[in-house]
This record gives sequence, structure tokens and C-alpha cells, in this order.
Amino acid sequence: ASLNAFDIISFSKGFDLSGLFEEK
Amino acid sequence: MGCSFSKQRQRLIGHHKQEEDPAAVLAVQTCFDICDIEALYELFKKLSSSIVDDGLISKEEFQLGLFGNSKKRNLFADRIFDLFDSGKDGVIEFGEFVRGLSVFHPAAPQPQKAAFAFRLHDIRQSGFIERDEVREMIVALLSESQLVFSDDIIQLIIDKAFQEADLKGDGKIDPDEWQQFVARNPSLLRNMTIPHLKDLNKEFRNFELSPDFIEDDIR
Repeated sequence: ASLNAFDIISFSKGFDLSGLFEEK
Repeated sequence: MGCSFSKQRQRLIGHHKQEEDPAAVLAVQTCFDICDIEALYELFKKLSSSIVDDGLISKEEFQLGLFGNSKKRNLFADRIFDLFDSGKDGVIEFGEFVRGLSVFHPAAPQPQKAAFAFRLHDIRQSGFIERDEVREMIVALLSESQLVFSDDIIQLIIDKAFQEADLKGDGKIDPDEWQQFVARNPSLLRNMTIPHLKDLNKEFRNFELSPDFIEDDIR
């Protein structure tokens, strides 16, 4: 099935809070 | 390792009833146990002191923690920050931080994750996800990814989303429609679960005791 708008939006890095747990 | 903080803390506030213990209250309200909350406090201290050591996470500190860059603005990170900041005072306090992260715990129920995701997408807080909000998010994502889609393609993928999610056909997605939509498409909640939250004490083994701060901060 092709992607819909919400699939695409869910790939934003801003949604991915795992960055808070990684050493910078 | 483990809950040395709790033991010391219980001695320090031993005159308090257990139900008044702020960490215990947070443990009741969230998916975390007291040891997890102590470990989260270490992360909170690190984030909240990364620019100004004031025990509060500013938006710049949140961006620094998330992207390694305090200046990197992002629509979605802004939305998450605003939802964590339930007191709407422009900063995230420790209790807000723990309650916000709890939604991202692997054990948090899917409807709770879906409800949070709904609020993230409801940019203007109208109680609905509307077409112009979806367009704004798509444009932000494309800009973030340095991708270019024509207006026709953007319109097509928005149409497809509303075709699938807007069951009533009124041009907007309400919370019930959203819950049904994500139940059919669970991959949309892929970022609503952070595996790190399952085993926090392994992530943050070395933490120091600061009981007065944690109590003041939660209250």
C-alpha cells in the first residue's frame, strides 16, 4: 500500500525522543 | 546500584506519609517505578543544566538534548515540548517530564499513545486534525528531510490520508476517527514507544542524591 500523509509525518526526527537518551 | 536514593530519601523525609512522597506519587501516575523515576531524574538534571543550571528544561535545552543543537527548531519537537509543558509556562519541570515520557513507555496503552499523537497533530488545538495542519506537517517534514514534493503529490497524499481516516467525511479527523485509524495502522505510532524507557537503571547507573531538589521540583 502507498504511504499516506501520516506515515510520512511519522518519520520526522522531531518525533523521535530516543535522541534524549543518547550521548551527544 | 538501584534504589539507594530511595532509602536515603526515605530517611530524610521519614516523617512524611508514604502517599506524600513525590516520587511515589509519580510512580502511581505513570508507567515508571520509583527506581525508574530516580534514573529519569539523572537524565532530567543533565538536560535541565545543559545551558542554564536552573532545574527546568527550556526549549533550547530540549532541542540540545534531542538534536545536539540548541538552535535546531523542528515543528514536531516544538509540539512535543508544548505537550510536555502542561503548566504552559515555557519550561518543563521534573513532574511534567516524567508524566510526558510515561506515554512513550513500552507498557503504556496504545489508546493513550494514540491520544497523545492526536494532540501532537492537532497543531491549533481545535479538537480536530484538519487538512491545513496536515499540509503544514508535511511541508515541515519535507523541509527537514530536504525532499521536494510537488503540490499535486502533497495534495494526493493528504487526500489519501483523509480518505482512510475521515470516516464521517466532514473534512476533519476527530479523536474517535483517529483512534480507529491508528488501530488499523499501528506503524503510525512507531515513535510513540522508546525502548530505552524499559530498562532505565541500566541506562543511568551512576546517579547522585539530591532529595531536596527532586521534592521541590515535583511540587
